[in-house]
Amino acid sequence: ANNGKSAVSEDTVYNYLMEFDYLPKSDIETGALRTEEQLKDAIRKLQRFGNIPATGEIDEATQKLIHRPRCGVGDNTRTANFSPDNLQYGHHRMKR
Amino acid sequence: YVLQGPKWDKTDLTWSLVNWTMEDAPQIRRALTEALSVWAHSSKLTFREVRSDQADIQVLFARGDHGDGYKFDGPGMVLAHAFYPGVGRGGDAHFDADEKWHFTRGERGDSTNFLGVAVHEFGHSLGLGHSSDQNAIMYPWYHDNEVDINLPADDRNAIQQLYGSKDKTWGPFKPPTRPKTPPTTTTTTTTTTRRPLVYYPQNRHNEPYDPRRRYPYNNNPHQRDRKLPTTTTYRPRTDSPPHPTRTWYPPPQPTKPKKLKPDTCHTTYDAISIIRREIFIFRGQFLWRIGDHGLYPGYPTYTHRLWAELPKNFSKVDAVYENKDRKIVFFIGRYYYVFDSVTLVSGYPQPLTSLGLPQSLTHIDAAFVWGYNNRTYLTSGTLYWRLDEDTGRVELDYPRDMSIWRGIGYNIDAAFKYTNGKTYFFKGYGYWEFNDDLMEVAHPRPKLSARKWMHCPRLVNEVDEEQT
Repeated sequence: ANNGKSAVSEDTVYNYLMEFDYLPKSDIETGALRTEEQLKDAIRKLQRFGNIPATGEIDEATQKLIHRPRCGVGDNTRTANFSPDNLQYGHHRMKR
Repeated sequence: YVLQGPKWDKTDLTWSLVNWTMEDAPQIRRALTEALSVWAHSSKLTFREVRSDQADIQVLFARGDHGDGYKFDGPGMVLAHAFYPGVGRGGDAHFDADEKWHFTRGERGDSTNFLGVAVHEFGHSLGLGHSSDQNAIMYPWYHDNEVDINLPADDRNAIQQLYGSKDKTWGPFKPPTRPKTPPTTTTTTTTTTRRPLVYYPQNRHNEPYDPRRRYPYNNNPHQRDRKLPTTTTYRPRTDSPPHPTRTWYPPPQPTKPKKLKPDTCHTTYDAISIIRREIFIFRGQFLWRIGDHGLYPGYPTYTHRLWAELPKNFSKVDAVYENKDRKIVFFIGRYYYVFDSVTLVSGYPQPLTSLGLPQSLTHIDAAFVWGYNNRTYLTSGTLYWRLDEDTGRVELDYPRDMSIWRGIGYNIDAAFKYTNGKTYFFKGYGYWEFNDDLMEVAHPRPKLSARKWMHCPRLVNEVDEEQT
């Protein structure tokens, strides 16, 4: 639960992670629930990509990162997808 | 750095600015020219501005939902996006018109440096993905650095791996004794002052971008055909259901065919589904049946021969699927029919409204079980619904816009889940495989249905796209 200290809601973070390829986009339709550890893992990947400490928590640096203007193309961190079907590196996205 | 997807198969690329505001046009074109010259400086690439909707890289400004499935979000956050090399939208770069841009060097304040963003987006247009190197141009987050003609090492290595550097011949198949290709002259890099700017007719009034100009399977919501009336006045139905709920025996046989049988290797599909582990494809009053040993001989045949209790004069099956109780559900016009094998279940047909669908809905385009979650979806025009099989009604959060199924577009013909668990969408003579995790088509260009599903041979002069 959001205790009010965080400037970004968990929903915002969740949507951000889906939008930029840190969580499967299919979650947008399925509303799939992720375990705490899966979410932390996705946040860590975002933090590593953004060159901030990989705490797995929505800390201040992460909030700042999420608010930074950016390109709309996803970061395509394949390993962020938890479905085993997705570990096919031979497949390339043609475009976004 | 990350090389993403394909690269261009040529090094002389064309670009075109699609829309602009009159006062900014010269600055924008200058900035775009400069942005491209950054990539040209470190590679064999050359760029030429053209005034054509056939340019490799089309640049445009758009706001909000602009028809490509990737909405802009107003000022801040997402600034722009671009498409990786390819046909159609491939290579195109879109900038959020709601951003406060500045187009000249040295300008600061609360506005965003267009040149820096443009260099980044063109990186995508050329085949580069995002890099986690925060000094790289391809770092996804905006940094307000002055743009240097010399790329950071990460980006330079990436672009040279794709297109070679200016001072080297490239390509593994050139013999070492062969003389070097003369370096490309910079005079071909841009043509910004060669010709006066001519406005496209469609942009004289700064009209919105219309992707239909180039792509047959577009989904521009501003331009699409509105086949699904949403505001028309509902007239109470006075006709009776097209087929009474009674059992026919013997089944009525159509006496004279209204149309010739469709050509197996050259037809569109109205509906397709796996029924009892076999593929059934419907077109007009006919169907094909494909089992373990391929297409059954004698097909296409009349759909009535198998499901005699379908209405006598139906022109086509709109959609069909096998539900979790293994009942076969046909959608024809404003009604749906549930069959237990080939017997119409008592109480059917029922109107679409009994599923919770709106009165205004005239038909269903496709009904399919999505392999990702095994839930049932219905589509019509620009909208789709999720069906709760337990309540027999569509769920409350629906309808939603079809654009979430990225790359599919609107007004599809059919969809189904194949035995491999993947979902396929059909439109015209083509189909797309869907990537469930990325929520987008696995291949942006549709493939020919006849080749895959009917196993039709390739024509002599037909390009084999998969081999290519």
